[in-house]
Amino acid sequence: CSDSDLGPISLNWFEELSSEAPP
Amino acid sequence: NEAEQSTPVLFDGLTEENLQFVSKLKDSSSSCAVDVSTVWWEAAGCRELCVVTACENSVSLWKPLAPDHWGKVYTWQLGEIPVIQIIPLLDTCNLICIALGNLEIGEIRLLLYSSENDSFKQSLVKTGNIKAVLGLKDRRLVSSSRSMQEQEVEVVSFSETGRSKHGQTLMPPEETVLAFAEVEGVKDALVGTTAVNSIVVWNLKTGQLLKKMHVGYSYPASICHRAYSDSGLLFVVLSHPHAKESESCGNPAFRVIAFNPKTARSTGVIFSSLPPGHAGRYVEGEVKDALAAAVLSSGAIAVWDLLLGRCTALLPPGPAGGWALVRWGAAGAGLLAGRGDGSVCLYRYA
Repeated sequence: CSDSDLGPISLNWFEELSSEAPP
Repeated sequence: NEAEQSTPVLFDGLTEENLQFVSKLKDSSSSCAVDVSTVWWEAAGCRELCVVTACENSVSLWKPLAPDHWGKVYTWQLGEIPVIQIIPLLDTCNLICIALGNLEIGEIRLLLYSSENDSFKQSLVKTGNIKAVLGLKDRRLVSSSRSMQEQEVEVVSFSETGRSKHGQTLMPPEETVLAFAEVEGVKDALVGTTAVNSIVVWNLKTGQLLKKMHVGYSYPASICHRAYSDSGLLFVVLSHPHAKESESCGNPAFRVIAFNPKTARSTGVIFSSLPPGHAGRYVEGEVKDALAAAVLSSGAIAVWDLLLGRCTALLPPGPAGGWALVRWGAAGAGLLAGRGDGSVCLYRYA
């Protein structure tokens, strides 16, 4: 695997997933 | 004699000993060490890092008396249910958490000293069919438990005096959670590994289940030991008690995997395999920062530098018998290694 296989990376992954996930 | 019996074996031409025998604790009244840990303990205005040893039916607190010497302060006698493990509570003082049960955890108890009435006490925190438990920062404890069809993942908080405060429920995944790790670098993030080899991510503040990511089929029954976030990736340190030996990776004990939590894709970063030529398997172990230690089925203890992916020291079983458990002490206390005869040895790692 190379890093490109990991897909687009977000530094704010935790905040973004928290806003997307059901409460 | 003890030092001679337990001289670490070094690999790859290392020129200095990085694991040095310091001292030994032996509880004459106990026959088998179940677990060992360190705890901050304050008495008469003096705060010290103490050692906690657990046997099946008792837990003892040891304080440093003189360099390399330990004295038993108190022993809590437990009931008929055997002690299974000590659950370290980070950044706490005068609080020891233990899990009791037979094959699985059935009870979590808190052992403490009450200055109100100058006595050592114990209190029940939780009962149930508990599958996994971890002490978190800020005097909190997370556990997963099963009741019939449903799984409950709960966070319990303690006051400084050990009183249980409100519990918060986290959204459970379908599969059973078998281990937890707090995510360093992201406040309120928690990960867990499940019975079907997935990594799940929670928001501790809201209780949301944020993501489920599969580890892969090559390494069944992976257990998470540590997690940290860096540059938008979630790095998870896993142990692999059931991994198959391969030509490329040898016999892997620990593995660091980088996950992209946005896409759930992952890549292996580094393998830490059993020393070359060493027969046996990973039995149990612990990770602290970039160091991992494990008891191998040969009765030896191996230490790895996870950044190098290399075994840096090996403690052979010795004439007194094989090692049964290994833990990292808090605050640079080094390595705590327990034998089946109830003795615990402390080693300095530098």
